Amino acid sequence: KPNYHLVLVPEEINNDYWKLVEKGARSAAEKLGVTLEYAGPKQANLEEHMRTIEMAAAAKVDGIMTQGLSEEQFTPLINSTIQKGIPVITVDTDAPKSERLAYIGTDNYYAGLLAGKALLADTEGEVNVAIITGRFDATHQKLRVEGFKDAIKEQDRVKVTAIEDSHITRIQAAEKTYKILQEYPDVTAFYGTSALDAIGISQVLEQMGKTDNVYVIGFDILPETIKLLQSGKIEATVIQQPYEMGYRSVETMVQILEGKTIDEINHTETKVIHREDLP
Amino acid sequence: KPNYHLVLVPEEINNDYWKLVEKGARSAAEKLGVTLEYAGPKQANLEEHMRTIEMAAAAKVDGIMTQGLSEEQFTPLINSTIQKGIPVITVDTDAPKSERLAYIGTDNYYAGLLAGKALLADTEGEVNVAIITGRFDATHQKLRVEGFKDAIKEQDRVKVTAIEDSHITRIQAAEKTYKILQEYPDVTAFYGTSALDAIGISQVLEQMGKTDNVYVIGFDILPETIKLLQSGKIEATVIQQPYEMGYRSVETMVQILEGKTIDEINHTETKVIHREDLP
Amino acid sequence: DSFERFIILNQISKQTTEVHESINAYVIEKSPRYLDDYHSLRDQLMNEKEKLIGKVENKDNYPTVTNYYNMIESFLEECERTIEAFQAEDLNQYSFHLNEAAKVSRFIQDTTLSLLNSELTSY
Amino acid sequence: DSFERFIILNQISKQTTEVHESINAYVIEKSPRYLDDYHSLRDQLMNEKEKLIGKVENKDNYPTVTNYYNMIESFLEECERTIEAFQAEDLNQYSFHLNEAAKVSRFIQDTTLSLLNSELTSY
Ligand SMILES: O[C@@H]1[C@@H](O)[C@H](O)OC[C@H]1O
Ligand SMILES: O[C@@H]1[C@@H](O)[C@H](O)OC[C@H]1O
Repeated sequence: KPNYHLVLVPEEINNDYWKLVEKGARSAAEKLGVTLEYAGPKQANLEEHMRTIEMAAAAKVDGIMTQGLSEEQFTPLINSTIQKGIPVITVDTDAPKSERLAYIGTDNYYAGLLAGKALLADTEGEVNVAIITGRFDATHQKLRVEGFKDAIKEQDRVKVTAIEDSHITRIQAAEKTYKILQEYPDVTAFYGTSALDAIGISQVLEQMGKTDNVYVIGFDILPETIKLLQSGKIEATVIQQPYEMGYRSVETMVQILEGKTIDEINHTETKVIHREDLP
Repeated sequence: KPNYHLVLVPEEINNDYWKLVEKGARSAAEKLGVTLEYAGPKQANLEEHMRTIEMAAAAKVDGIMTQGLSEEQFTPLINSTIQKGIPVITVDTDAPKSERLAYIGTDNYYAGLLAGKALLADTEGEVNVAIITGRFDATHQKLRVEGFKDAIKEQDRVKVTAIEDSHITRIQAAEKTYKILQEYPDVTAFYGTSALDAIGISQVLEQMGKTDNVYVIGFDILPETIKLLQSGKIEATVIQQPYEMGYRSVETMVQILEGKTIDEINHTETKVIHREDLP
Repeated sequence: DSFERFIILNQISKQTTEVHESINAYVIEKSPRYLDDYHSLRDQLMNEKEKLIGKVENKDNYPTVTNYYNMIESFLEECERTIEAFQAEDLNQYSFHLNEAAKVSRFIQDTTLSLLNSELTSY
Repeated sequence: DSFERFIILNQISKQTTEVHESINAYVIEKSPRYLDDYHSLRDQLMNEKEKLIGKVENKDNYPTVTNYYNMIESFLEECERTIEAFQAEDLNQYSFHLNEAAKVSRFIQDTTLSLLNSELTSY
């Protein structure tokens, strides 16, 4: 039985969300006797991300699991890697126009839609919502914004006042929240589209004593996000399954290498949760 | 007395012409007690050339002598190097719009003019001339072509049939000569604008038995070029003073570093020579 | 021992640069002499990389050294393809593979440094 | 001896990477912890580079080692300017100097390899 050498290339290696994806991938790797490498940029950076994929291809690894962060730049790279005979599957963020063999992750448009519906259900009257998104140039973040905007179109009472990017870091989410509140003091809701955004948003709201009169919905259930939800500092969050994404990406890649048929699209569970949904 | 550290960055370090420039620079460096570094691309390449200049600037050398190969790319680079406090002078090829402190070398437009005038003087009747130029993207080569074209405008009887580039190598000069003669068998003259072009041209003419009925004027007096001139395989060549350029570039840089006033433009001698001018 | 590993890694980095320079020279200068250079330098690099398995690899650096070994193979493959396409006068292909070879040679240099750096830590 | 020179050059390459990473982290994550990292890593690099003069330089490699020493200084200057401009919230300046620091760090890595390669030849 061959010992496969797989590489998981995340957006930012030390990000808490990606540590969960890695954990899932490692446990599958251990179970299946696979060598798993986890490599990528220390801070989100498209060029470095792509260079890591190219290096893995030059190193003739058996398979690469990565996000399809940008249609324009990743599609040719994924295709040329596959042409070199190295299978590629996308995780967390898809690149549907590329020749990637499978996608494992959230339906990001649908997740955005759910977030929008939750805001409508949870609020009444006029709402000015500001959006903090992980990155303007990343496909999955764009889909989360699009889905959200489509959902809130249903009712005229909710308007998007502003949109800023956090570079998927908590500190920049906080900075941009502060900036938005300076420019638009009448904002009554925030929507954060990447794992650390809601944490950054609620930190600033708390400092400004606005926690109780501003609605917040974010993404993911990192330990700190759960605490904020429990204490009512944020109202809702969209959950994903990072551990499962990691686990199934290794599993699926091994199936591909063993010549088994696999499903091309594998959406992992996503839903909105509130405080009352917590165990 | 300080021991200055100067860097000479040529277009192609092993090119016979640049070895002469280096020789001149080294003898001035020895005389003035200066450390001279000679660094650059092994094959003509704009990016590598610029990178060598940037590395010298980061290495805080005392002065840089280089060609101003391309107005667009070299001017900002020369200017930012000077802003870092490192004097730059241009050698062999000028970048007059930049903040370079001095130029030492041929007046390349004038040299082209001389070549054109020589062709007019040396030939009679209809002439179809083909041009082999070192590089299309280099300022000095463009000027040599421009000057030549302006000179031959004086008489309608001379037409430029074709123009190709040799990448300042002899083998590509030969290849392009062959290519031109295939497409335009009625070419009766060649003009080579960089040091190895006439050598490549005459090699092909000899193979095709056309040496006697095709006029050739080239550049520089490398040993092989002199032999071709003596044996009548080429009719004329435009001489430059590479050794003197190298020598004076070091001398001028030291004067700049010692705070002496210098002339900004220092054209070195250029003229056309024929077999009868040889010693 | 550590010193020997340093030597081998450095040899590989140096030879990668030399092979790369010989290919650039051959493609521009077209002289058979450079082709001979390329062949003998290529063979040296092929031999040197075999020392990685016996003398450099250990249980801590195993994935990185395997990557490194395979990058050298990828590099040599791109070089071969460059020469073949060049001799077949296929301009598009040879400039594509020359570009790939340059990219992989850069990866090899970066991985040399990270392997040397990890040697330091364990020294 | 040769081995000691290897160690010093490798240390410098490693520390250059670490300083560069700490600056990138500070600028993106903005946490004071990364600023502390940067200060202590910077000081290490400043100390290590002094060993070049005493232990690595010789009459053959003198110009290259001087260049190398000065590149490290240029790199550290660009880092300082990045931090200053960043703290003064001057976006244009800090991204300019960050870019320069990245460029010079690349030069340092390449010069590390060429110094190591020339060590090999004289070994
Ligand atoms: O892609 C990731 C996203 O799914 C998560 O929500 O936030 C962090 C990102 O890196
Ligand atoms: O610039 C140089 C030019 O002056 C000479 O004529 O040919 C070689 C070139 O590199």
